[in-house]
Amino acid sequence: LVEAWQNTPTKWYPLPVAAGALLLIVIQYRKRSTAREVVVDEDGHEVIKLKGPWHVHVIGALPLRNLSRVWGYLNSLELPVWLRPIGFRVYASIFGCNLEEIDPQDLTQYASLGEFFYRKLKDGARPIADAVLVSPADGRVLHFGVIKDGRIEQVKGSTYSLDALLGVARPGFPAPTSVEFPEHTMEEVNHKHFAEINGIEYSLQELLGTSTPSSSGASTPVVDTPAYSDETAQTAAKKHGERIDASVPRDQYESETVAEDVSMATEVGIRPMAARRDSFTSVRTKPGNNTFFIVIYLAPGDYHRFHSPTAWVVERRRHFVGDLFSVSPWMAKRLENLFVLNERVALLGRWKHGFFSMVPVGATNVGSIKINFDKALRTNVGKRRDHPVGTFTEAVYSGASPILNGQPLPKGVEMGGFCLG
Amino acid sequence: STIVLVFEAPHDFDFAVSAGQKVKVGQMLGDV
Repeated sequence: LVEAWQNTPTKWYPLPVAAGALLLIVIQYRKRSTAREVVVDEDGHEVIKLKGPWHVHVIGALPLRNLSRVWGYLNSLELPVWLRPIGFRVYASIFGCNLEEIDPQDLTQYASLGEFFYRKLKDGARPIADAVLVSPADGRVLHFGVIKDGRIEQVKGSTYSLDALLGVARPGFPAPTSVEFPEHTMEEVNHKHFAEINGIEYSLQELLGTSTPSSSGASTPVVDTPAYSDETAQTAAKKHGERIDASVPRDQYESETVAEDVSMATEVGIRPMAARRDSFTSVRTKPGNNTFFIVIYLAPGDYHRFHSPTAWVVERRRHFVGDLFSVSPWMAKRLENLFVLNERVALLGRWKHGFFSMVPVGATNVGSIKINFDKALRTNVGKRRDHPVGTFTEAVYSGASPILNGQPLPKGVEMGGFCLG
Repeated sequence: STIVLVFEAPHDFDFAVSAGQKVKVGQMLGDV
């Protein structure tokens, strides 16, 4: 072996790079033909497919999901303790992370890059503005506007379909119905009106912001009593600028008539409801309203947990198995339909003005999307034969709060986040 | 990663941000 190693002459041959690119395009072409079988729409609906310049097709031929999973695996490997402060400081300087606001601040406590990536922030690091809509995440606004004819502008000259993004108006759904809600009968509301978020119990008033000083004007003192003496609850409440009416023991809540809560919910425009019979088949806006959109891009160095942008009720979620192209502004400019091709979780619900949805979209380096109140959700897991790319699985959250038939979320509460891989 | 918000609001809803602007969690995006 030594002899062979030392004396064998080394000859260099140029590898034809074009051959490599050609191979990738052939792979992409085969993949596209099979993809067409899966997502072709018999009723002539728009077919969502990979469109863009040639290098986008080359990228499309790469095994992005596998790359993402390998990336996730590598980032879950535990780093030696001595390497952590150095490594994370280098990462922070490259991607511009602010290490002053992270919690815990001791970098040795993050066992892997994946853990550091999913870091928390200190209490109070993100005050919640007194506005109906606040940013759910740290990031950069890519674009925003009014949705016309069911299409969202991705970049100038390129749009994608709202229906495809949210999975509504698809063949097999019942005929479109409006998003109106049936009235509630009183005995149905005599359910337990508590909801629990991240281990903190909220009354309906707190959830819908009717008891926060900013909206009701009433200042509710925070008093540490046995009912709410839970340290975490107090800290979390302070962190989000919400005030828990700790002066009222929990059992007293139970004894109050829930009808008052119903009127409270009605006051902020969210009506309690029984289980919905229609299945979010169409998004229709009331007269005098518009449907708006805003797209926020999170850069690799940004804080990657996302929070509730307003007081709303999530009724269901649709997990779209998809590809994992990069969602950087560079790629968003070049790949049409990027946000409907990628793996994403569409959270559908309502707020006081009507329909409300929030769609975290995964990317190659962050294919795993976590929703705190949805333990069953798994994204970026192997190729599931029964869920080809472009289809979705749906779950409803009616159990979280029977009176609201969904998971109520106050403004600013942490909802989940993006993980590496 | 990216987050897309799609929501219904009165037509006089105003965005308080501009394209390309950096935002933080809890920062005002718009108001009625």
